[in-house]
Amino acid sequence: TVGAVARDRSGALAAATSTGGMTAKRPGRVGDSPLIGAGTFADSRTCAISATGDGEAFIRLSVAHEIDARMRLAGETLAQAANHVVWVGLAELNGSGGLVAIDAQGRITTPFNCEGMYRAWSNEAIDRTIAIYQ
Amino acid sequence: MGYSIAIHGGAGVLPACQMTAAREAGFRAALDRALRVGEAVLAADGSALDAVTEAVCALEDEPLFNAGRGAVFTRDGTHEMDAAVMDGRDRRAGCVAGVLGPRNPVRLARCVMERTDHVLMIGDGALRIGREAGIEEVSADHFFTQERYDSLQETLRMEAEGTLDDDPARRHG
Repeated sequence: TVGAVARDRSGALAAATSTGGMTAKRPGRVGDSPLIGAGTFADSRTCAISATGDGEAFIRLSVAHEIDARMRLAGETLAQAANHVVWVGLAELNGSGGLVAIDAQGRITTPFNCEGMYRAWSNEAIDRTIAIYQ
Repeated sequence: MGYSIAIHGGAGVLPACQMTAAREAGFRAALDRALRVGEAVLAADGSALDAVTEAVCALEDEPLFNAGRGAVFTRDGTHEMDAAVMDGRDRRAGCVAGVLGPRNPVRLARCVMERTDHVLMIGDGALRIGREAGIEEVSADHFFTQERYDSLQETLRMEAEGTLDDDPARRHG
């Protein structure tokens, strides 16, 4: 699975995700990537999310929208909300994976609960990072 | 007010002890290429929507990642790809599932968002939207990679032998 989240100079957010699914998946199986609120979500008032991992767990937890909801309703920061969902919510469902997320101020977080996640981010090309493991 | 962008190429990574320096360098270079594509859009005052679309297209074109050209195989030896895009300005969204044909499935998802009243489309109906929009289609051969094919065969063999493990690097490509 691959994905991207961005905030442009006007302050708008967007998210996109694309995947081939799981190796040897049953034909017809659909994961979380194309399900809005599970693997992909964007609202410029709160956050944009693109996820990767065990799709069924991400769907059951509505991972992306859960992060948005925790920010709107509980006043959590993006990092607090995303870390809780990845480390507590997904763990309760035995789901592994992670996500990239960005908030309305352009803050980025990339939590994952597995060995690693191929990821990269840039803030005006000043803070520019490429990472795989913790 | 500056721009920010983050991308990912999946969580199915090899354990650090199994990752060779050459392979890691390949992944880092591919991530760098895709990130530069998104940065270029944003640096030219482009929209976040265009930035994520183009960055994901770049990732789909990289055979190292499980999407587009590097997509894993179904158990029938075929490809079925899913993609989505969402615009945070107005919560418009477009998604496709189970498609094979478009070189960049995310472009098909964006067509669904921009050319229909719907959010999620599947199969031939989704493909028709892309053809009407003139997005690039490629043959199934485009999505064949030996590494993914070998991974499918290994998975099917392990299933038959009852030795299938839970290795996320294999499952998620």
